[in-house]
Amino acid sequence: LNAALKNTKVKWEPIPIALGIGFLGAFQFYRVQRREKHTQSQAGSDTEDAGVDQQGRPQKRERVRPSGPWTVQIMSTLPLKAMSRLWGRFNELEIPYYLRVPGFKLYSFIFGVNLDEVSEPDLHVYPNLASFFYRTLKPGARPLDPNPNAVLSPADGKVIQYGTIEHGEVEQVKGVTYSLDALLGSIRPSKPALTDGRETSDHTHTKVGAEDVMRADEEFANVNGISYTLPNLFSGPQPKDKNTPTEMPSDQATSPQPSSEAAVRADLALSESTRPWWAPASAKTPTALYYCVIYLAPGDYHRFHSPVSWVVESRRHFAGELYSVSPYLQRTLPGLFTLNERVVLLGRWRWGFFSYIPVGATNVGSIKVNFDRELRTNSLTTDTAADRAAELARQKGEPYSGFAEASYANASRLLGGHALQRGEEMGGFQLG
Amino acid sequence: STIVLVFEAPKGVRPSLDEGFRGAPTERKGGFVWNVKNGQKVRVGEPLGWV
Repeated sequence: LNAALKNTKVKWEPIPIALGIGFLGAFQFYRVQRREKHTQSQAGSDTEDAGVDQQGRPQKRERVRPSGPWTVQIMSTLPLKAMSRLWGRFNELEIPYYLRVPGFKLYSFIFGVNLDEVSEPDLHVYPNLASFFYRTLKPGARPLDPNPNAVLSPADGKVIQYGTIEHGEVEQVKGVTYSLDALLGSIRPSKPALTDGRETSDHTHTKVGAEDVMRADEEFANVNGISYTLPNLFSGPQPKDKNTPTEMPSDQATSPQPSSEAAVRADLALSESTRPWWAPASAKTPTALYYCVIYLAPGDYHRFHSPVSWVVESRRHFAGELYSVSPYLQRTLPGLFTLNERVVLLGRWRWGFFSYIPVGATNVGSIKVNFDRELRTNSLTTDTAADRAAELARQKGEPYSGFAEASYANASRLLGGHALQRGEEMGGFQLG
Repeated sequence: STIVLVFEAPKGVRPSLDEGFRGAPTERKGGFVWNVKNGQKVRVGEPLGWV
């Protein structure tokens, strides 16, 4: 090698500049053509709504180009999902036996993994980085706070943002907000035809009635061998009446002097019809919506747990992009969590509405939910399913909601969903 | 990877002066109280807050 380096003759030649200019010209031409095509498809349609074409049919899913600094612009041009899948495949390659321990120790040193709390002391057992990344911990390594009224941390990580939600907007960073509808989906929880946990794109958009989501008069339930006291789970204030296709009768709305009872009814009806489906609606105990964002660094334990005892009623899978969710990008890319692929778990707890949203990233695009074996994230099948859902909506002439929804109503008929205990492992993030 | 929690919890009630409350008029008692700060490291099972 030394001789080759010393004796090889190095000959410098100028890069063919014309070739470079030609390539840039062709690329620019392609961009202009594409932009013009896009402009033509949108021109001359004043009636066009978000994602709806001239015939009133929703358009196909299109990749959203976010605004932001040049780093974000460059990132938006990359095939992030393909890179994420490639990264996942790469990390599933088996590491030679004798390189495993030094390799994992080096990884632990770089990313600050505490090897003392890993359940498997022999690191040879992990055949690749993917399995080490999805490691389990020793029993008792994460004791739960004894206070039953505590909302526990669902994962190891760093608190990025927390607070209350005002007017349906979540503050990502100072002055940058995104709407809760964009994060969770804007349609009321539906009752899909497939209720056995299978993903369905055929939204019925049925409004769920109060009796469908809870039966607080029941005293005890036994699900998966765990006893729950329903009043403890559900004693919180509940929405008054969720069977609300509450259209105001025109006579009440316009009557100059309605009776007091009618006026109260009209008030309630109006507030119900204008209230977003996730907003608090309790009169007895005033409630508010709170949010918390927890970022998991590469060296953290990547399984997530239930913060409280609650019942998951449905799951919405948004097959979005896979931008990095590092604190830097969270500061610079507005609405990051509404762009990325995520699984929205919706349900109820003691005090009302509860949702849990694992958001994927480029290096950890695969979200696993233990009680939902049908869920597939960051896969070509998912993308195809999302395209199929968009196509189905287009054929039906309905707007595409942007997510595939499944109901857990059949998991427990008594509870109307899948019950989770505080601290129970729910799933995790896997590499790629 | 990131986890976002969005949940409904009691807001707390504004105590009346009749009850002998001497705090600030905007202060609320009861309700959900955060136990974390921005940038704080947390681990599974630690309390984010209490009702």
